[in-house]
Amino acid sequence: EMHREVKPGSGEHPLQYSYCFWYSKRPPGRPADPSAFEKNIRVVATFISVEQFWKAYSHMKRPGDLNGHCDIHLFKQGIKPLWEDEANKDGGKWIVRLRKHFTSRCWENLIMAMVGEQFMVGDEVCGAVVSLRFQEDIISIWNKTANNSQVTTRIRDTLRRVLNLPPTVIMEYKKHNQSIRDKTSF
Amino acid sequence: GTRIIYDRLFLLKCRDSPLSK
Repeated sequence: EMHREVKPGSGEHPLQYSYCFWYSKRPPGRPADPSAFEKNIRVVATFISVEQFWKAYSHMKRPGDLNGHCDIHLFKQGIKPLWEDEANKDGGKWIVRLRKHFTSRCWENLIMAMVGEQFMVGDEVCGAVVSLRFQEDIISIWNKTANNSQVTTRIRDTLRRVLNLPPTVIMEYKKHNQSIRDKTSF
Repeated sequence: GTRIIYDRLFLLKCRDSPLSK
C-alpha cells in the first residue's frame, strides 16, 4: 500500500503531493519497545486527490473515538513516519498537547491545512501525527530541516492559526535527534 | 513553480461531492 501508485480519478481535484495514512498501536500492558515500532506500524490508505483524501479519512475512526495508546500518522508518500527516514533525519517537529475534547477537531484542521498546502514552506513539511495517550493527546507536525528557523517559525504561526489555539497553549519544538537521545517522542 | 493550494472552505465543499464518498 505504501508504494501503490495513485492517480487522481476523473473529475477529482489533485493534491500537490500523494500521502499515506499510517496507524500504530501499542498492545495494552506492554511497555514501549523502540525496536518494535517499525513492526507495529502499517499503512491504511494512500491518496493523491481531495476526494480520495475524504474517502480515506471518512473510513477511519476519529481520534476522539479511538481507545488505548495509538497513533495516526499522515505522511507524504515515500516518507516513513520514523526518525531514521532520510527525509526526517535532520528534522524535527512542533508538538501541541491537547485536552482530549479538542483532539478530533484539531487533527481534522491540521490535516486539511497540510494537504491543502497552507504551510507555505516549500517541501519542508513531511507529515503530521496525532498521538492518543492516557490523559492528554498530542498533535505534531514534522519538517525536514530542524535548524531552519524561518521555516519552523512559519510552521508554528500557521499551526496556531489553523488550530485556532488560544495564546495560553504552549507549542514545543523538538528535534528528532533529541527524541533519539531521549528514547522517547514527547 | 506553482503550488496546488486549497483552503479549508474548498476542501469542506468537496467533502459533500459524491466522488468523496
